[in-house]
Amino acid sequence: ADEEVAHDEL
Amino acid sequence: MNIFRLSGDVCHLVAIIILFLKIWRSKSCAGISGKSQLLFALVFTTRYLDLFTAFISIYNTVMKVVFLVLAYATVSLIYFRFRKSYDSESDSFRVEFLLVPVAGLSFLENYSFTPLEILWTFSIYLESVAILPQLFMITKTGEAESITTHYLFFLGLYRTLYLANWVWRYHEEGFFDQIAVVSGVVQTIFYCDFFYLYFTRVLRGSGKMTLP
Repeated sequence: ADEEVAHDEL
Repeated sequence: MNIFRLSGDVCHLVAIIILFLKIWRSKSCAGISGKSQLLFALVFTTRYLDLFTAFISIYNTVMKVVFLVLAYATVSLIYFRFRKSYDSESDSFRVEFLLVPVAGLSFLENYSFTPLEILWTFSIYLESVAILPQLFMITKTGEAESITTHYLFFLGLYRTLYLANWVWRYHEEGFFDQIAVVSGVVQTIFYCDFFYLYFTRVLRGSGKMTLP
């Protein structure tokens, strides 16, 4: 799936 | 946010500041791998492209900017301001042997096939091997100044704390980022050998770390 993945870690 | 991740980020910041100040104050980058610092600047650049598109928190945004600025400032010290002291002879690790597999893998194993996500994946895989030129340079020269070993210690501590952060987040939130965790474990393993030398030599007050 080409959904946007939210990465909350630096 | 949890104490492991926060202290991990602080250790990461401390490591970067230790290195920057060491080069700045000694006006020399002897013993420092410019290639590793270039790779770290590339890691931050490809990972923080969402700086303007995804707002997570003030802390997240500020830290990203600080890491980017310090990474490029360190690279510019090494390759421009103090380039005469850069030991390119010893900094001979073939980074293309890192970049090609990492780039290939980020196209094969990622969460979604979008430019931003592939670049993020690339940065995660690259970070796990970015320190290798520096570790290789130390084995090649057979020694490292103690300040350089403190830099590596705080980097290793940051990675170890992130492992604890992932255990905590899995336990508390059911959060599990497979790509980051697998890559992070590999990265931390690279520090084990260094940690052994650090605790047995540098902390014994022998100042320099000289390899057997």
